[in-house]
Amino acid sequence: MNIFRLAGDVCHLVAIIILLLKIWRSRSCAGISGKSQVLFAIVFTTRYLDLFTVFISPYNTIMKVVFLALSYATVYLIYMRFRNTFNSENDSFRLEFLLVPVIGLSFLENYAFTPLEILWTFSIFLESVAIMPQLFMITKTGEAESITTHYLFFLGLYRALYIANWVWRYHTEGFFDQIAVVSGVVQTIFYIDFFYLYVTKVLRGRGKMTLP
Amino acid sequence: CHRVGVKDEL
Repeated sequence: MNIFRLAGDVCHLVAIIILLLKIWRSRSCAGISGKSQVLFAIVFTTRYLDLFTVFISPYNTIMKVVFLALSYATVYLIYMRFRNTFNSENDSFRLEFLLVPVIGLSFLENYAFTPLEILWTFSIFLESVAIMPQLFMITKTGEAESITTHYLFFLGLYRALYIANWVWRYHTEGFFDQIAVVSGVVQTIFYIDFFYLYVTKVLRGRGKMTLP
Repeated sequence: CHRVGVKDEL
């Protein structure tokens, strides 16, 4: 554990809580991609199956359970509790375009050809593209509420901090997880364009982010 | 140095 890892996990948690609170307080999930949230729930479910096979630390176990619970709570709010506010016409990203290549790649490139390792690899690859339906939705509608942009900012910050964590671990422990690092870098690239818009539009302006 | 089955990151 190092400061980058810890800060990254905290940002991840903050992002998820921001989204959950936004939906809960406004009683609305307008502007939120339910598909992205379902993908994140699948990511946590397939990655944290090792809760049943290995014990790493109390921190590790607690965080995994919290991430799982919060991601399912988010999906529940979007598709059940506040489904009448869910804008499904704009959440039209075709999931098969993500799932088919990700499933294929996780069978081709993994650390061991066992169900748990393939599912872990699948979750790593899927996480790297899971935000695409949300970014697609913002591009399609041309705007995002500022609270949604704060959510995306913390998610992107979490990814950037994980890269710092890997640089740190490589130099201090010689640790290098090529699957996590390559897909982590790819994932962070998706946020760079958004970061630029966030700084120039949301932080310097007020209210909604509108695309040029 | 990757250990199969033990992933300490989240």
